[in-house]
Amino acid sequence: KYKQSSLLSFFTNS
Amino acid sequence: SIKDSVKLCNFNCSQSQGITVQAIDDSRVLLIALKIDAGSFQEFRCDKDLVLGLDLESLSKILKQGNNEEYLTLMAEDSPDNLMAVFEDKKKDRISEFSLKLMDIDSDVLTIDDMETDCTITLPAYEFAKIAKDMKTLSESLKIVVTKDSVKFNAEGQIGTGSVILKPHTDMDKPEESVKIELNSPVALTFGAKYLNDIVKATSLSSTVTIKLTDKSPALFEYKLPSGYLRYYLAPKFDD
Repeated sequence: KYKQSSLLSFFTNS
Repeated sequence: SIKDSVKLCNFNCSQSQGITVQAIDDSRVLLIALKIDAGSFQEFRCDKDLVLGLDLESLSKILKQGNNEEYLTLMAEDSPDNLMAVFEDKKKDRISEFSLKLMDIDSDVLTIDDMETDCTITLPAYEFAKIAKDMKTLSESLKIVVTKDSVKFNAEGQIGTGSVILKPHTDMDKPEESVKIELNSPVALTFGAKYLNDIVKATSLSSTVTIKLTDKSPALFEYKLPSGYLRYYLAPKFDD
C-alpha cells in the first residue's frame, strides 16, 4: 500500500 | 558498513578534504555520503587530487587480511591502476602487502542542497538498530512519527502491528544514552525497512545516530566519526 519514492525526484544530478 | 548497499564506489582523495565518497544504491533510494577527514589518519598525504574506483567486496577481502592491532598504510600513485595496502604489526616484524585493482566507475553524483529540517532526533545507535531490526520482522515499512514529546516507530504487517515510543530524556552520566528531539513541526514519514536495516550496519561506528526528518523529503541518518561522518539519505515511501 506504500509506494517507494526515488532520490532522483528530490536531488539533482550533477 | 556500506558494502551491502553499494558494490562500486569512487573514493575521492584530496589534501584538504581527506577522503570523501558519495554512492547511490542501484534502486536510487539510498544515498551514502562518507567523509573521513585527513586528521583521522596518523599520516595523510595527497599531493594531487585522486579518484580511487574501488570494488567494496574486494576491498573488504583485502582489509580482512590484516589483524586489528596492525598498522594499515594505503598508497596509490598519481595515475594509479592499483591501491597498495600494507599491514605492519607494532614491532614491524610482520609485514603483509596487498595490491587491489582499481576500476573506472561511472557513477551518478547528486547535489544535495541544504535542507530545511522539520525535526532532528538523536538517539543511541544500538537503540535505533534494535528498532530497525525488530520492526523489519513485522513489516516491510516503518513509519516514524515525531511530536515534541515523543518519537514513535510504527510497523503494520500481516501478522499484526507493533510500535516503539521513545521520549526525550537526558542521561547526565552517559550523554550518549540520551534521546533528544528538536522539533520545528511534527512529522510522519514511512521508510522501507530493508533500507533502514542497511543503514544500521553503521552502528558500530558511532555511539549515537542523528536523524533529520522533513515532511515529504528524504531523511538524513548521520553517524558521526571521530573526524568526519557517514551519512545516509533515504527516500521515503508514500501512500499509494
